[in-house]
Amino acid sequence: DDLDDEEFYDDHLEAYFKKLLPHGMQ
Amino acid sequence: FGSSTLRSIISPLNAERLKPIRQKTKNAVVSILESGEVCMEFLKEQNSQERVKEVLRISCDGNLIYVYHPNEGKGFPLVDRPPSPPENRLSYTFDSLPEKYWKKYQYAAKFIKLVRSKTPKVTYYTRYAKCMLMENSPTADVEVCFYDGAKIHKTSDVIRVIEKSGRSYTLEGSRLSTLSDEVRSYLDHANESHCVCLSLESAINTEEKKGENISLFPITFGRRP
Repeated sequence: DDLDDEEFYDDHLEAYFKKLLPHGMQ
Repeated sequence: FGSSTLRSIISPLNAERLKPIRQKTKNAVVSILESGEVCMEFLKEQNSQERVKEVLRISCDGNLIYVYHPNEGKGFPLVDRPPSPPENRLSYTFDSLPEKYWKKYQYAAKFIKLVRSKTPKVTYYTRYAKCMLMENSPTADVEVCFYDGAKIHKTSDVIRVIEKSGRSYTLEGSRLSTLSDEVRSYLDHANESHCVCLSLESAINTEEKKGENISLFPITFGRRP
């Protein structure tokens, strides 16, 4: 289980973070 | 790890109020479920097919962990939700989790920490900016998005500035004295807004403790002028 080089960030995660913002305004 | 307990390395994760997500990385899928549980599926490739061979299912407060090996160890193909826990799952508390799972738990905790740092807890609209205090308290991140396009992102150890022109940089102690008056005024407003957010958070926390265990967060104050 090589977790050392795992990277979470990608477009899917970025889209999720954007949706968390109230009123869709960055 | 050279440490005797997992607790000496990290605190239990906390997925309270986080929105569901299912995020795939190279060797694993980490999910925040509707229930608030955090699920990690570890994958192995078999005949060109990714199969879920091991699952760690962690309670929302991080204190209860189920470990199971789906399909009696043979695994299941990766689908859009984690395999359900079987009756013969292994059950641990945070403090009794065997050391061989610590790294996996830390991996889940790292993901939850990242999501908390991006999830607004208190949103406060000022005359000039939207200020968001994130969920990763204590020392939560703050993002101050000015209506003119400038942005200031404060974490526990750095301040990142994006000027309205798009120019961006990280502030270090030595640079603070060389800032232009304009950038300094943005920073001053960000600091003031940050203080208001902390004060509002504290007041709502007090009210929340009097209530019936229902979280009053996330909460928004004001609106864009």
